Amino acid sequence: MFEARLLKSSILKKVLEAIKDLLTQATFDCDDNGIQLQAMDNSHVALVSLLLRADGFDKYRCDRNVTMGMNLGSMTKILKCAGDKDTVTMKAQDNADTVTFVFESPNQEKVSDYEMKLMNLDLEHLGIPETEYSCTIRMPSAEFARMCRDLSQFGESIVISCTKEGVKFSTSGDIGSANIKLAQTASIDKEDEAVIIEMDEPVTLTFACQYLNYFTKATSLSPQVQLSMSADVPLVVEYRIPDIGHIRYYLAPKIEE
Amino acid sequence: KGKQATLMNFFKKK
Repeated sequence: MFEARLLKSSILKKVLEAIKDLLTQATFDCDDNGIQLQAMDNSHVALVSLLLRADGFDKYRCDRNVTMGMNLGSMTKILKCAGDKDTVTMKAQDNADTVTFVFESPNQEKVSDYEMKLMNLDLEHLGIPETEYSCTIRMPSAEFARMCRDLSQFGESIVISCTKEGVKFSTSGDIGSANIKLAQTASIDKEDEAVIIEMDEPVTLTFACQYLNYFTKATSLSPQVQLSMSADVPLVVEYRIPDIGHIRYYLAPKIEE
Repeated sequence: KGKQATLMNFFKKK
């Protein structure tokens, strides 16, 4: 038996919003520790790694490991039926071929359940080694979303260059070029609004704008985003979801031809 | 501009 209850369905709605442009289907792996998902987009350029820890749920029970292959389009349709203030419970029997979503309004006057067929997905998993990154940049997630949106008007790629002076995001295209430089926040009063740059080695890497824009669909999950970079390895864009886990996106860089 | 790499250029399949 698997059962996981969240007081706020909005977290699950936002998680889905954050992955559905990249993935059409994905496997949710549930065990004692919580729910994990790892999946690549069709072109194998980006990878989503989601963790929702058991202790972040209002109620969590998982007697046996459960693997649930879900069509994310269908899951999106179902979650649209939940009110933002509804609680949501996901339930599945051991070895079941369906999952049930139960939505309850705050006063319990409305209870709805939606059963969805599961899929047998044979998706490739990648082993991601623990990595010490040369540069990590923390910044307000809304600022990162704004930059990606602004720069993607000019070109298809964004060059991210992190040096001891700060971090620079650049692009160029038919109409011209654009650069945004961010320096570390001088005095940190509010941590959520700070830009914090840690750099051991300077790094410059180039990434496709389109994917960065997909990642920013996670903005509402967290006030801050962290970018981790090292030379010649994928970028990690991490949104920490308060009290429950994180969503990480890995993006392969563009390389010299 | 560079060529788009894939994740398999960096990570091994499990």
